[in-house]
Amino acid sequence: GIDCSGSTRTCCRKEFFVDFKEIGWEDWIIQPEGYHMNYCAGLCPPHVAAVPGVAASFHTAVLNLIKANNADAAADSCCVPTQRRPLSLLYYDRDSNIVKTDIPDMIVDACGCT
Amino acid sequence: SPHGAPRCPMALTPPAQRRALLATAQHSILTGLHLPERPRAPRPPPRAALLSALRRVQPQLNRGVAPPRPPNTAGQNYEVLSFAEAGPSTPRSSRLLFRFSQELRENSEVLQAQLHVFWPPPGPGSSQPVAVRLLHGDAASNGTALSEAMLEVRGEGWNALDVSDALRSVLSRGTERLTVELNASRPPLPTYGWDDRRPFVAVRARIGTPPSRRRR
Repeated sequence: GIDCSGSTRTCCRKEFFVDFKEIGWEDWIIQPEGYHMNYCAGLCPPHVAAVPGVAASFHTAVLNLIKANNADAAADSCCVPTQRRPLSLLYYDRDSNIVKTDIPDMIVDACGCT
Repeated sequence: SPHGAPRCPMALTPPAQRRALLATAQHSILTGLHLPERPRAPRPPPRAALLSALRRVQPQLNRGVAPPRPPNTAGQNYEVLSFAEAGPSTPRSSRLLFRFSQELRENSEVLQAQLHVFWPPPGPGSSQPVAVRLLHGDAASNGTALSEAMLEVRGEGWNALDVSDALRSVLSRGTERLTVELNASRPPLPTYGWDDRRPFVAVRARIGTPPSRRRR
């Protein structure tokens, strides 16, 4: 996956940080101070679309050939998260107990075309 | 999207996009925590009690080592620290009240629960057994104990007692309250205030497999 820069138009990862103070949640979330959510944006032209994580091979060549000859299939390709990791939170529940948990698949680490 | 437009989502103006992303972030966190809404007006324990409890359950914090990065597993585990409220007490007997969350009762399976109690220095060279009764809810004085155990207190320091079965029993009866009664053979019992020696229960739980669902 690639990170978005000013000139990137193809599928990339955009960084997006949610500061818990900005949304008024700092009174119940002890750690961390914010959430590096991130998200995916950009175009997925037919030659980029592939099964994420599959290296160039006979199979990807066949898939690209099918997509090149099938406009509908190419239009369905979306820029989506291909790698995520959990968000660790330490917070107060409504009974003021302290809870630590890891919410799976919350932070987008990489993006790719479907 | 309108007819004929690409089917991929996300085509908002920057301010609307930011609002949508913030709303998505809040919704994702609450959904991930299985909370219907954000907790309101928590009453945090004193910092000293919190640090003392965290050091007790995560000894690596004492060495300045960061906890290990969480593995990207399918399941979701919880660790809960519940601090005691002081209940009625006499020189020989003292009650500690714990209140757990509704989410723990409804959505989770308790893997382990340990009661941590700090004991002040006993008389020179002596130890003393402390009878611990675990009671359901805000139990009446003559309430039936869920279980009883003996805690052999030797010297000053923290003592731990496994209360997993008692907590599971409390939660399966539809309440989130557990009462712990300490009875000392040699009074007086220590008094617990809002300091770094406040008793607590440390719970490890797993989301999504409550006992009733597992049986079914």
